[in-house]
Amino acid sequence: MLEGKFEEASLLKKVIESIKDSVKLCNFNCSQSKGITVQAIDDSRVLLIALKIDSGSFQEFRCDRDLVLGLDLESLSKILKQGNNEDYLTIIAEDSPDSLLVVFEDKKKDRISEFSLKLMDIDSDVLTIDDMEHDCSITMPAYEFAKIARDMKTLSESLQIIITKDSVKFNAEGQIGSGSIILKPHTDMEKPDESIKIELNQPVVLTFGAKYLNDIVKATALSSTVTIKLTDKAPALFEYRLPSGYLRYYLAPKFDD
Amino acid sequence: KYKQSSLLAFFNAK
Repeated sequence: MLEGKFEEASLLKKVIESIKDSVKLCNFNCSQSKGITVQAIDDSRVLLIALKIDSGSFQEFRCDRDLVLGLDLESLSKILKQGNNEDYLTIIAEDSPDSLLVVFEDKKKDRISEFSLKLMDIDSDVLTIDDMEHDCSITMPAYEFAKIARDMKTLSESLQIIITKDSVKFNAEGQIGSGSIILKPHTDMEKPDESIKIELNQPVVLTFGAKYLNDIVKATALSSTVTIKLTDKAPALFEYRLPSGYLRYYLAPKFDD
Repeated sequence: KYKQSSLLAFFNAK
């Protein structure tokens, strides 16, 4: 049996809102040691999502036996919208479940709402992702990266990221013209999450689909910072930290035709 | 101008 209680429903709501436009169906793997893990790849095989909600993200977590919950995220999203952000949220499943029970508890009122979501058998490709060495890593405010991704998409369907020791440059060239945004590393002592940190083994220039970057920044509400790890001619890793766990996106680059 | 690559070219399917 699985029983996981979140202190606030908002965490799972935000996680599902972050991924449901990229993948519609996915398996939630549940175990006592790892909590909930998900690996899902979008239909175009360009964007991969790796989610880990550790048991530490729950107020209470028990999973007697390893379970796989096949979920339609659009349907789960509909059910999660029934609860308030501040409600306790408990998810419950039997050992061989055909449905997931979702329970909201209002902390102030005596109101408990229960929903049952039908589960599905989902065949999914699982990819092996080895721990990669990266040429460089940038940590920056999540909202700032989101603004760049959204703004630059209006200029071009591709966004180039150029990292050097002294700066990170976002470059877009489109039909109406071109634009670039240059950020330099700095440390904000009072608000550390406002800092921009660059770690560099070697400079990197990579180009990504603006559409996919805009899917990724849907996770902005989850974390105040985003870490972007880039390697020449390889998929990029975008990581949003959860209170205990992470949401990672792996995005395949575009190449000069 | 740019061609989108696939993750399958980089990661091995199990």
